[in-house]
Amino acid sequence: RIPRPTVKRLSLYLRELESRVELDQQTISSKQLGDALGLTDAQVRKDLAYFGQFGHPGIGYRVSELTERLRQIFGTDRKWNAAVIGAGNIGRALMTYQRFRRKGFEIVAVFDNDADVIGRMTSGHRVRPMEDLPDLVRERDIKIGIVTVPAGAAQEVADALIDAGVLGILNFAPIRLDVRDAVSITSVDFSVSLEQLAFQVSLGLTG
Amino acid sequence: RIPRPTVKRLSLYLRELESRVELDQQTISSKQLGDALGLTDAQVRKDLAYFGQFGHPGIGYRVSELTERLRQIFGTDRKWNAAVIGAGNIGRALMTYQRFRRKGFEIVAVFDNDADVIGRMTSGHRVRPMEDLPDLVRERDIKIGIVTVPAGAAQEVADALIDAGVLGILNFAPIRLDVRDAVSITSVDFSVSLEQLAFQVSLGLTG
Ligand SMILES: NC(=O)c1ccc[n+]([C@@H]2O[C@H](COP(=O)([O-])OP(=O)(O)OC[C@H]3O[C@@H](n4cnc5c(N)ncnc54)[C@H](O)[C@@H]3O)[C@@H](O)[C@H]2O)c1
Ligand SMILES: NC(=O)c1ccc[n+]([C@@H]2O[C@H](COP(=O)([O-])OP(=O)(O)OC[C@H]3O[C@@H](n4cnc5c(N)ncnc54)[C@H](O)[C@@H]3O)[C@@H](O)[C@H]2O)c1
Repeated sequence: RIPRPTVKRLSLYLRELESRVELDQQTISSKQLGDALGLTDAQVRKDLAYFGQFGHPGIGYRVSELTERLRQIFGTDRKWNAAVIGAGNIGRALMTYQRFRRKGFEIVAVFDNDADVIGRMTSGHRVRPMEDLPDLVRERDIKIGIVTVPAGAAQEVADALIDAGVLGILNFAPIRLDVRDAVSITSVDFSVSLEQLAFQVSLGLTG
Repeated sequence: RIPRPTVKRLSLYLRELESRVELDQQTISSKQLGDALGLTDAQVRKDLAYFGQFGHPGIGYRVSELTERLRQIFGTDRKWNAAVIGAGNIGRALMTYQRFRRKGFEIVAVFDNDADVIGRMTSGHRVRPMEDLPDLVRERDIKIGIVTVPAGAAQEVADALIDAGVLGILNFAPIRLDVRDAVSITSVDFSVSLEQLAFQVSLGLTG
């Protein structure tokens, strides 16, 4: 539908636009965008036309409008193979979480280092030992590691994931992970929500 | 240790200070704080002395310093009994989550409406039917409801919790809940983290 070269350039446009957003730039012309990426203004207009009607006569493109649209396209067109590390309580729950799939995340493997857990079936997956991580990351094109091990094991697990070649880590352990720049990391922490709730309820109790 | 009337006033001080923080007020005198709450400046100084050394000669109190300290006391001194509604994957995982307890949240009951689930033991609790909710909220002084049912059931569960008398709801269902003003609500939503991660990884992939 959208030509492959255009899709490849999509992320370059998006990265460029994101930095313009940072600079608070309101509008941008196809020439400016082209110059920044070594493309002709004609190519830019041709590419962007695949994504929608964005050109404003005399203005060029509205930076935030275009950025928003490209983000949208970019997010939903991507499919990510993910692995869960730590087949415990929260790890097993996450394997059933449908919203992951709707966001394009497909859990294709689950790992653990506990002999009592390895080899068991959970949500249609057999739990694999950590030794199998590098091979499976390669074979199954795993890009995302979901870390659901205790805090004390989280850093070594993150290291193993990075060595195996993942590009992103979703961390559930309550500890700050040290990752190299090549890897993106996002943490999930309920305790902020809990503190907020405790605080609000406390204030409410006296009201 | 701290007199009961002082503890009761603690949240009034905190609420007043929070609005001063909002207004960017840097310092406040015991007289100002007293006037706002209908107390004498002497009472204010007496109360606050229980919480630490905060008075600065010629200044009064530093708003952010005092607020921070009261927030701390307020948060950690409180113990909240909580109920989990929805003994499914994430509900059962949460019942093992130690960090809840460290934040002062004690899960004292778990409920479900599925006959196959009711009566089972999970993490030391027997799953109760929804009919028992009002009685147990009262008997066990439950202040917080943790909602871990499917999106379609979340609002009716929230209603049941509010009717039963909880003061706060921690919502894991991916839907905005409509609650009355008397009830605080905080939502936990991983999909924001997922989108962020997908986006960062996408940008990284072209780098
Ligand atoms: N339980 C929850 O609801 C919840 C919620 C938010 C965050 N968390 C966090 O998620 C993590 C897991 O919590 P849980 O309740 O599922 O714990 P759990 O003990 O049930 O599961 C942890 C699993 O990790 C495995 N493991 C430990 N070290 C490992 C290693 N080096 N390599 C591979 N696997 C390893 C264990 O064998 C176990 O199966 C913790 O850091 C916890 O703080 C849990
Ligand atoms: N699984 C996860 O890791 C995860 C993560 C984040 C958010 N969530 C959200 O949490 C919710 C629960 O997810 P889950 O995977 O545990 O689902 P689940 O199907 O395993 O569990 C839901 C439970 O709720 C019970 N239930 C349904 N309607 C009820 C009602 N009216 N009253 C009382 N109990 C009722 C069911 O009988 C079931 O036991 C969903 O909204 C989901 O989107 C799940």
